[in-house]
Amino acid sequence: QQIMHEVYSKLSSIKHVVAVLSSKGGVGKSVIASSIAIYAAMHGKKVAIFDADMHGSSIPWLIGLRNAFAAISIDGIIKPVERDTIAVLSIELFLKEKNAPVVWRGPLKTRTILDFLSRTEWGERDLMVIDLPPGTGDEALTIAQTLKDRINGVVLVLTPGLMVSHVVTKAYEFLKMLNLPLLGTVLNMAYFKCPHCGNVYRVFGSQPQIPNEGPLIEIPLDPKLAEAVDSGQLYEFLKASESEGAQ
Amino acid sequence: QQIMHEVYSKLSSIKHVVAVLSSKGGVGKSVIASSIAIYAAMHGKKVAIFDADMHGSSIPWLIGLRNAFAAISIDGIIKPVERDTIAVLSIELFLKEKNAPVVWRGPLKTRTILDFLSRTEWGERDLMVIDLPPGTGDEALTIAQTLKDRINGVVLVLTPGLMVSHVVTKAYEFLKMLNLPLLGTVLNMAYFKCPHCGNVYRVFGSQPQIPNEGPLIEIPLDPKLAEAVDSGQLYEFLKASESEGAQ
Ligand SMILES: Nc1ncnc2c1ncn2[C@@H]1O[C@H](COP(=O)(O)OP(=O)(O)O)[C@@H](O)[C@H]1O
Ligand SMILES: Nc1ncnc2c1ncn2[C@@H]1O[C@H](COP(=O)(O)OP(=O)(O)O)[C@@H](O)[C@H]1O
Ligand SMILES: [Zn+2]
Repeated sequence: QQIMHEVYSKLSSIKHVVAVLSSKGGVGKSVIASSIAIYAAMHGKKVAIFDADMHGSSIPWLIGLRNAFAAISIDGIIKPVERDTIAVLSIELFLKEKNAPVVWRGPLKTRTILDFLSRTEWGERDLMVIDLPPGTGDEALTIAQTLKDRINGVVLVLTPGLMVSHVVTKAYEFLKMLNLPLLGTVLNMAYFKCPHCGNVYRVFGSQPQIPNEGPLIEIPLDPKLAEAVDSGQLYEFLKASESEGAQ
Repeated sequence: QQIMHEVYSKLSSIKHVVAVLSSKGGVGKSVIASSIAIYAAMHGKKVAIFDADMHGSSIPWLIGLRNAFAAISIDGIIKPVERDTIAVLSIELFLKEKNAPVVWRGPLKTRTILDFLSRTEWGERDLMVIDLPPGTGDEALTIAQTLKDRINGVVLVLTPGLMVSHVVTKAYEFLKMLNLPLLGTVLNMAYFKCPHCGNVYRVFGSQPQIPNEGPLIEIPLDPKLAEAVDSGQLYEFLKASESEGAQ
C-alpha cells in the first residue's frame, strides 16, 4: 500500500528502532522511553522519539519541551521538535491548548499514527524510540503491523505485584503473536529504600511472575527521579547520575 | 436507536451509577473502583461492577474471582458472576486462557461494551460502579455517550506529580465536554510513611495541581494494600481495616 512505502522511506535513514510497551499503565513506560533516548543522546547518538500515546502523551514534558509546538509545512511535511540531538514527535506538540484532552476513537488514532510516520522528516538517526500507550489496542497494533520489519526490539516495563504481572503477561503474548523480538524487561519501582533509616520495602507487592526472556533491569522507586520528572529536568537528572542510565 | 433502549431497560433496576476515570494509567482506578463496590456491599448494598477496560481488566482479580467464568445463554442473555452481593462483568470472565491479550481495535471494543450493557441481567442493584481504562478513547467515550443520562457521578483518580496532574487535567476537561458530574477526586499513593522510622515521603513528587471541585480523598502508598491485592484478598483487607474504606 502507498502509505507503507512512504513510512519505510521516511524511516530509511534511521538505523535502529526500539518500542517501549506495557499492557499496564503508570508503570513508567514514558520515563523509561525518555531515559533511553536521553542516555543515547548523552553518548553522542542522534535520536528520535515518537510518542504514540494520544491520550496521555508525556514525552514532550519529559524531554523538557512541554511548551513547544511542531509545525506542518504547506506541502504536508512534518518537522519534529529538536532538543540537542533528540527529535521529538507527539500529538501534544500540535495542541494549541496543552490541557486539552484528545477524545478520539480508534480509526482516527490509527490514521494519525500513519500520518505521523509517513510525513515526518526525521533525518539521519542512530536510534528511534517509540513510546506506546497502555494496552494492546489500536496504537500498539498499528505500530506492530506497520513497522514489523523495522522494529529491532521491544522493551517491556512493569512494576512488582502479581496482578500487574498477570496483565503484563498479556503483553508478552502480544509480542509472540506479532513476532516482535523482546530486548529485555524493566522492573520499575522495584523497591523503596528509606533515605533516613535505610530499610527497604517492596511497596507494590511480590516479585513479578513473568516469562523471563532477556535481561531484567530493576529500578527503585526514587523520589529524586519523581522530582526531576515534576520539574521537567529528567535530562539534567540523568546527566548528574550517569549510573541511573536506564539501558 | 434500538440498542440504547435495551441498555436503559437492562439498567432500569439499578438505582445509582458511578464511573471511575483517569486519563492516566496505573494510578489505582481498579483498586478504587473495587474498594467502592466492596465497601458498599459491606454496608448491605446490592452492587454491580462493570469492567470497561478490555486490555487490562483487573476487576475479577480484585473481587476474588480471577478464575471465574461468565456465561451467555442460548438466547443471548449474559449473567454476571456474583460474589456475596456484588455482580461482576468483565471481558476477563469470558477468556478461556486468562493470560490471553485482548488485541482489539476501537470498533470491536465499542461493540462489546454495548453488547455487555444491553444483554446483561444485573437484577436489582443499589449501585453500579464502572471501571474505565486509562485515556479518553473509545471506551470512555462510549460509556459517556451511552449512559450520559444515567451516570450520577464520576470519581477521578490520580497520583502526585505535576506531569500526572497535567495529564489528568485532560480528564476534567473531558467531563466538562460531556457534561458529566464530578463526585470527587482520589489522590492515591499520596505519600509513603516508613513503618520503621515514621518518616513520610512524597515518593511521586509534588501535590497535584488540578481543578479542585468536590472532595479530595488522600490514600497513602500502603504495602499492606499491595499485598492484599497480590493475593486477591482486597475484600478481606477492607473488612479488617474498615477505616481504609475508600469512599
Ligand atoms: N522509578 C521511579 N521512581 C519514582 N517515580 C517514578 C519512577 N518511574 C516513574 N515514576 C513516576 O511515575 C509516574 C508514571 O510514569 P510514566 O512514565 O508516566 O508511566 P507510563 O508511561 O507507564 O504511564 C510519573 O509521575 C513518573 O514521574
Ligand atoms: N494506595 C496503594 N498502595 C499500594 N499499592 C497500590 C495502591 N493503590 C494501587 N496500588 C497498586 O498499584 C497497582 C495499580 O493499581 P490499579 O488499580 O491496577 O491501577 P489502574 O486501574 O489505574 O491501572 C496495583 O498493583 C495495585 O495493587
Ligand atoms: Zn525509615
